[in-house]
Amino acid sequence: GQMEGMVHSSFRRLSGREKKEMQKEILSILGLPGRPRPHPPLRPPSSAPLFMLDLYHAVSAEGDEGLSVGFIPESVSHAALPTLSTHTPPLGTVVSEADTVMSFVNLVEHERDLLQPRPYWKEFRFDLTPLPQGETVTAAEFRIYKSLTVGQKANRTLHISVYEIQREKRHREPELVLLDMQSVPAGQEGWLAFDVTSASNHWLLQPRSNLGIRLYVEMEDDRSLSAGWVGLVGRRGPRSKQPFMVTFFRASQAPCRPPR
Amino acid sequence: ALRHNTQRRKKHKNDLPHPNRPGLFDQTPVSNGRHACKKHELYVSFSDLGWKDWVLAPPGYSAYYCDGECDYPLGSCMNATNHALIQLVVHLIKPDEVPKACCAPTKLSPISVLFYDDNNNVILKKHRNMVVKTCGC
Repeated sequence: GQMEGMVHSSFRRLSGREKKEMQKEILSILGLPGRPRPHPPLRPPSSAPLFMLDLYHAVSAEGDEGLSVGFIPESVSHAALPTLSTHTPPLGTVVSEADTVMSFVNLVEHERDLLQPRPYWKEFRFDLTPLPQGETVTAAEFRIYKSLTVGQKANRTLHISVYEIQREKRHREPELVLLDMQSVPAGQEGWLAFDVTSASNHWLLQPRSNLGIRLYVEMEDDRSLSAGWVGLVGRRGPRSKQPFMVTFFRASQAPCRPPR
Repeated sequence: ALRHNTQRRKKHKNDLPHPNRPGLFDQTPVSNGRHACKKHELYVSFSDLGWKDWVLAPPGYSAYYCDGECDYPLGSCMNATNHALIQLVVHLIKPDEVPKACCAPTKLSPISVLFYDDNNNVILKKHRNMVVKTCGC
């Protein structure tokens, strides 16, 4: 108690300049850019914060317990683990080894007009330009939520494929490259995760080539379906179920602290 | 070159900033009338800094810091272990001139920060070997 009293008596209020310097120091140590200044108009909210919060808790638990996590713990199943996914990459190792994880808000959502001839498709686009310096992409996922829709036959299988749009042509179909495909039961709901690592690497090397990704849904008999009909949630869906992209980065070399 | 900072020699225990409590090693013996470095704990609260609206997690973090005479302070690209090793080596050569280092971390833990950027993207930044959990003083 005596010690505490002595400590209190020596405490002084920091000046405005000292406060700023102290805050600058903390930002510098943690590698934070400072308070964000959102570009108006504000982008629509997405479900990414929930996913990232789950990921943060998983990573923190790993650090606290000193465990080597080879899989994503059960605690992150809410958003991080796709309940429908049939062949997602083993993200546990990717998460453990990542130095930075970034979620990207979906900026553009184009859809084939239902009055136009099939096949139906939906396009998404993400701005990957604010990237961490000196880090390389180890994995990237496009995550979209599939909800239940009325009238769907639960025993039917849906084939959902995601393509990178490589080149757009006037009045013609663009060049597409298949990134990932999944077959899921029509009667289930949950997160779907598609591996888009190769596209993100391509976009990082050539940012101008980022034309987004295109999603197709087909039945077993190759009949094309609209993403909305099968319950794939888009930008108009609830906040906690918005599609987003998550990218995992690893530092190329040990970061060097600037002299202070 | 060795620094002989006479101002810091006059430091007393009550110079500790509130609310950080004295560390376990505050009773480190004085070498040649000089205060060897001491370990204290500091809590950085993101709420107190007014950053809660853009730093999603954690609410803050605690870390150790040294207070005392470090003849080889941390510089660019020198980590705490290297710093402590150098000071310890010089202490062994010149025990009367250079105090024993007391800030050699034996266990460093990672810290992760979750925050928003200008584009409403969410970033999880992981710092490996960031927080000193165990000190090998």
